[in-house]
Amino acid sequence: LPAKLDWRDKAVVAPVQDQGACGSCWAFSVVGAIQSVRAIGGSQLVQLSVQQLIDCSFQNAGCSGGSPSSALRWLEQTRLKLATQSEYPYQAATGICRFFSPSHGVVAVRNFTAHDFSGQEEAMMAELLQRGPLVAVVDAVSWQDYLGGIIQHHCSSHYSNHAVLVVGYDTTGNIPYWIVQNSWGTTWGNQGYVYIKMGGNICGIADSVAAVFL
Amino acid sequence: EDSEEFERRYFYFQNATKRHVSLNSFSSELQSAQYGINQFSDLSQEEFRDVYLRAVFHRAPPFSGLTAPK
Repeated sequence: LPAKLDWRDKAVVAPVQDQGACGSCWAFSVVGAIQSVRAIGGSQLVQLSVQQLIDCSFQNAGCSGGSPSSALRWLEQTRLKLATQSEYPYQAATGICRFFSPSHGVVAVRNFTAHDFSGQEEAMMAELLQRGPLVAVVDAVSWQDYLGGIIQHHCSSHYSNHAVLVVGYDTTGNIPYWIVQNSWGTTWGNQGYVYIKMGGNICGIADSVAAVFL
Repeated sequence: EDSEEFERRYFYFQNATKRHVSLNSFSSELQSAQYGINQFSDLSQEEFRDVYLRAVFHRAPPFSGLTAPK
């Protein structure tokens, strides 16, 4: 495994988004992974519609919350091709699902995996390298006050409540850390990113990790 | 500034600054996380949880080796 991996360096990670006052982290994380995996496959990086997932993935509750696994299962089963962000823009509110013709859209999810990597973060590094950015569900209670730096304390792994996108890791310094894209805008954290110490399942970063196949 | 809403937000803000002192007491190394005032500082912890922490966690099976997709 390389000592450092950052998918942003390959220009396959879309800019940090701001979910606003809407509990749509689950949709941002899933769409973020799909965009990146598609770009890793050689296509141009295109921002896809988070709002489409919020409005149409009926097992989830739109801005009232949802599960990345449920969203991915729904995308896999329906083979829905996500529209672009520009044609189905984000509203920060749950709306009525807009239907397109089956051939319309950019990309569909073929399959996904979801695993618990706790105690196996080295395997998670390999998964990140092999599959591309990963969706993770973490405990983000202490992130209300986060400004930057590497989180090493005050972050339990028992009450996961927030979905994010793991885009890299860095083991070259004293404290190895995961590079995680959040969806609370660029004014939060490290220009919208949070760094989490590797190795101790800090914030539950390894508890539920999904990879996407297109 | 005399409104009930202002008083409540100010109270949450003061609570946040107390939390920051506690959270930063572990930040001994240069790279350690820093906690302080941001866009969420005038929310109560309950409000923050109710709006921003809405992901549903589904327990996943333990990883048992890299496999090819179905």
